[in-house]
Amino acid sequence: QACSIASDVPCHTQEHDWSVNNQCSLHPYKVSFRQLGWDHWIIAPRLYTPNYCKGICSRVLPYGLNSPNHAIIQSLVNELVNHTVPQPSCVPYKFLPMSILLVEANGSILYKEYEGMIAQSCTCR
Amino acid sequence: KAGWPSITLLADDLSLPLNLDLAKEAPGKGMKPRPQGYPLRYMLKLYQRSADLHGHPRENRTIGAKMVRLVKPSANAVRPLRGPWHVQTLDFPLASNQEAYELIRATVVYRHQLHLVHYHLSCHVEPWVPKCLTKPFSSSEMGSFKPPPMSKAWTEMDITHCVQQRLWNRKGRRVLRLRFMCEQQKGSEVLEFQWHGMASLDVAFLLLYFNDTNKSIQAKLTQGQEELTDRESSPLMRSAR
Repeated sequence: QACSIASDVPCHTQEHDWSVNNQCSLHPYKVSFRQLGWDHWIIAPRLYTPNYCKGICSRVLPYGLNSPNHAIIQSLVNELVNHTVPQPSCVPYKFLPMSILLVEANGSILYKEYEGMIAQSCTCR
Repeated sequence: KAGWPSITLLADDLSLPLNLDLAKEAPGKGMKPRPQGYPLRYMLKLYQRSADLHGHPRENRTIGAKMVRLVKPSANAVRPLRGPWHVQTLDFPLASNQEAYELIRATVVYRHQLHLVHYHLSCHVEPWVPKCLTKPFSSSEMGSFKPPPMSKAWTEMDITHCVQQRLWNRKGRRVLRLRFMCEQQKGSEVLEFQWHGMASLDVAFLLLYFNDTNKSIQAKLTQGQEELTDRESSPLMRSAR
């Protein structure tokens, strides 16, 4: 933890609490294929839950985020050395596949399992 | 879709991940009308057995493939009546080979009973290709694969061997031609049967099952690297160095 490594970084401030509450995490999100403009060729499912990752990759990177060492160092560089170096980004880490039933342009019907369609967890990197 | 040019361009790059072809497959709004009838019901059943309401693939799915394409005949020609026989020729266009996918099974689903007003016909299909091996669908030979339950009037025939050996590796336009043959049921009088409207009926469709080869290519690459490493570390190679 940055505050325990660098003594001049306070551990308990309002800013700290805000960043803890807004830490990088997975947010459930549903969208319909109609909204995406794909309802004329996707038969099933009707709803798609891609989810998304949002939040701050603060100097304290929680263990569960599976961040690489590089992210921890970049976070420290941003906080302690150079603010122009950005904080690590909050991005999807694990994904789930999704089965889609669709109509092809020639009228064929296609069942297909697509990899990497649903965000299952997030990471800072 | 007009709003996707950049993604469509990206999808043409074969080095990009497989899932980008989702954008590539998106047809324009001016596509053919949505399929209806039994072919659509069949694929919906197949989907329901393979994925839940949210589209998550079921762990116990028995489809045995990552992709299933239902192909409807592009053209059908009706032959003149010959006694009690009614013959229809069906052409199924086979899309171009995609290297990322391997054809693992091909079946034809057809109506073996046709109940029309005043007529009851029993039907079967025959491949146009000579000496082409076909067999009635046998689930015992398919391992864990189980097709969705079918309506009584429909049946399924395995033509994997026929498609793989005779057609699949051909270059250029590939069309699978099948004869759909119906006979008036025995005991009934041979009547002047009109095929009006028959051509538009759903009488048969083709199912092509694929698995993606990306994982197998990756496995081969890894295996190749391991073999190379093994060879390099062998005493023979060391002495040669």
